[in-house]
Amino acid sequence: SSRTFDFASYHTIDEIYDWMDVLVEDHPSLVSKIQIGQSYENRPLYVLKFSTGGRNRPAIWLDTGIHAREWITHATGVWTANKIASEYGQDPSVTAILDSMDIFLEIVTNPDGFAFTHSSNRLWRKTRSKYSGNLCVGVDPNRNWDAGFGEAGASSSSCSETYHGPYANSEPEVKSIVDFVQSHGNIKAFVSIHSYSQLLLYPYGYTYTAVPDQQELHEVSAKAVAALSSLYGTQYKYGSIITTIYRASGGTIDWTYNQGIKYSFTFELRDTGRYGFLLPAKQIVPTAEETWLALKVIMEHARDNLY
Amino acid sequence: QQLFVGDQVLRVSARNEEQISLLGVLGEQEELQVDFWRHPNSPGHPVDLRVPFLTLQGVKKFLDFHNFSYSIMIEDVQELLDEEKESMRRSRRIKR
Repeated sequence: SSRTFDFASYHTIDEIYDWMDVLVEDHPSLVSKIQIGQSYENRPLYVLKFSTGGRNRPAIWLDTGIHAREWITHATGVWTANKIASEYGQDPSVTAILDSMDIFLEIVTNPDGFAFTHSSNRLWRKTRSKYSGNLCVGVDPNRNWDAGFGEAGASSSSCSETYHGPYANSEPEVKSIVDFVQSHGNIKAFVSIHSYSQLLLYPYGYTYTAVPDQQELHEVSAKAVAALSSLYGTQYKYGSIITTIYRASGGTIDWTYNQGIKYSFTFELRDTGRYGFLLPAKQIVPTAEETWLALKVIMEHARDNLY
Repeated sequence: QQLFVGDQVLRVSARNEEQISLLGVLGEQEELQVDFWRHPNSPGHPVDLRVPFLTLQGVKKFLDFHNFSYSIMIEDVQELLDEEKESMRRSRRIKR
């Protein structure tokens, strides 16, 4: 059951998908599971929907695991889903968010890659798509969005970890989200969660041009990072992608921002520089707990500043 | 299943833009199979590279030749992967 699930351990895709069903069973009036598409290898792309009713309410999107080897993000996604469900009706802030907005959470955003990390190569990052003429398998799904696609900050070599793919949205894992976001039409905040290096970033990654809402996004980031650090003292930096980390074209939140989703952010969760993508399982819950504080700041800000 | 026995993760510090470019050159040498865990950004920011055991000497030689300062962040990647696997196995056993 969702009560006996071990949140302090890493899990396979089957275990996570099974647990999602249990979460839905435990909170039938709040949580539902929707399928937004299928991966390249035909795995279902599931999104948890947290909703207290109403049609096409303004919504918050969260995703974890678009880079397969970043296991701490899937684990954080599972913990976060449980937190949202269990805090509704208990925590006034979460209750107020869900009384006016829906939350969508995709925990395994790159299921083929994730399954591959369990079966064959723990350090796999990309999707598992194959294109004729390509020497290597897989596309970096965080370089495959239609925002500066194919420009500097992504690789045209299929063997590179940052290969952008043959064309924007070539990856069904990306296209499914694009279709969902566009058909929903009322998503107000979009948070894509990665690891590691302890950053909270906002657009852009493909250009040095500052976004029109830079000041507000910077202020929200400062507040979110302060909340995150208050729990365990974890140090985060924040800023635009291109000025804080590196130039990256075709990235998720550049596209979402350009679609009109003002509160577009991406996280790089822990590590402190000891373990990288191999963060020990005992750090899952502390990581998720501190991330939750920052997420709440962003969600509350979106709720209080609907546009 | 791919094993990572003897692979190391090196934390490299680039002092200037020239060294950032050199790390880019290192990444482009496909035969070295360097996997950037944290990419070169700006001087002073740490860069983490996973280097396969077979090319470790060559990469370290490159870093030494160009006067990079670096430390070993993960001594043996496979050891950590084994620990991770064991931890998952233990968790499943307890659950049952």
